[in-house]
Amino acid sequence: SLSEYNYEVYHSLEDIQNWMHHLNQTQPGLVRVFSIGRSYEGRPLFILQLGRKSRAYKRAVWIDCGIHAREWIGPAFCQWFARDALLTYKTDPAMRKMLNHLYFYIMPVLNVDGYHFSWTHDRFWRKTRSRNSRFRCRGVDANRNWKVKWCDEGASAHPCDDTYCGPFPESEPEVKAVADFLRKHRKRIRAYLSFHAYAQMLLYPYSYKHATIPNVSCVGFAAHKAVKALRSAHGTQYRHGPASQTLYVSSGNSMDWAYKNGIPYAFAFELRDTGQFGFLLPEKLIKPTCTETMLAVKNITMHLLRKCP
Amino acid sequence: HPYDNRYAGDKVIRLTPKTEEEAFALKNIYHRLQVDLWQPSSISCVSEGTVTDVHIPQNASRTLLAFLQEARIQYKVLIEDLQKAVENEKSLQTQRNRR
Repeated sequence: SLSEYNYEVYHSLEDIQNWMHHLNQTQPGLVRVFSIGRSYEGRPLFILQLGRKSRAYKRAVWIDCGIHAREWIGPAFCQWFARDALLTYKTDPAMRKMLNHLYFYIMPVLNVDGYHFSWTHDRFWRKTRSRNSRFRCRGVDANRNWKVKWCDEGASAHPCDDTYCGPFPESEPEVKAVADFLRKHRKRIRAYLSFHAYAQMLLYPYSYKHATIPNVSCVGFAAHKAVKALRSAHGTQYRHGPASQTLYVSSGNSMDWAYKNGIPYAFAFELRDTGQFGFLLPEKLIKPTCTETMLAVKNITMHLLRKCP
Repeated sequence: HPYDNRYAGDKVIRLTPKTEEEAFALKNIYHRLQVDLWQPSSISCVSEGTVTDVHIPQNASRTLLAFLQEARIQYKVLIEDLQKAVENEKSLQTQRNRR
């Protein structure tokens, strides 16, 4: 049952997929699980659609976690979000409004092959697991493989580098599957949220260049309020701002691509911490990390529903 | 031991180059030692003032630390033993269940 699954531990890919199927069977009014394709190694790419089912046109929010395999707190948050949404649908007016008016498309693990590899072989693996015919090195950085200033600054053309952009944009089946889905539903999807670790930041476009987005007053204000809401939980400080200034320049990433493709609110979260544990955030910190992040995500979503001033 | 104890003796250290010369030197040695960069994600992003977190394997840590001391580049050890940190990531209950 929803309450028996332990959301305060890290789960294997198999666990996560079983959990998704369980939700699909037990929450038919609010959950639909479907696949958007297969990974390089043939694993299904599952999406959780959360929201009250309706034939009427509904806008949507896309959330993905686990683009980078070693950032385990991301998938943990995606699972937490689904749990919180379902548990509080009846008791929290804000959540009820969100799920009634919107769909959330949640992809708990985008880079399924890499995530599995980080569980079984190399805890610090980052990339996908695709093979390269000319080099012994495997994998492409799934956050450098999108068609937006692809393979420019902040990405590498060498297959052995951790920021390898790939042989061509959307070469990775995982990236292509998500890009195809977002293209298909572009008019309905109003927000794109991607979860990474670690740095404690809330970022918005652009990442590939030092320039200001046209709707910065709206997006920047949403980020400011979200970070303030996050801080209200446990006092955790997050920085916010355009990714190119706040973090570093990187081309070919999903957030910039989503924005360029017409999704007006595009954010990337860099979750806890700031280096004490890095990618190895202890399980006992999953709960505080996720509860504070929930506040930020709900804040952004409510902002979206109210429309920007 | 998880991951066959492969991270025993590995460290994660933090360096913030104070000058472009230091940044250049760090980039060279990162390339040479083929370090696992935790942040930033790319060696090309390392410049003056960039906080860099580097995972160095046990067999390379002596070389890197000697270089840093010789170049008088300040560093801080974030994780002294990565294998221990990997094991501590999971709660005692999870470890018990795994066993």
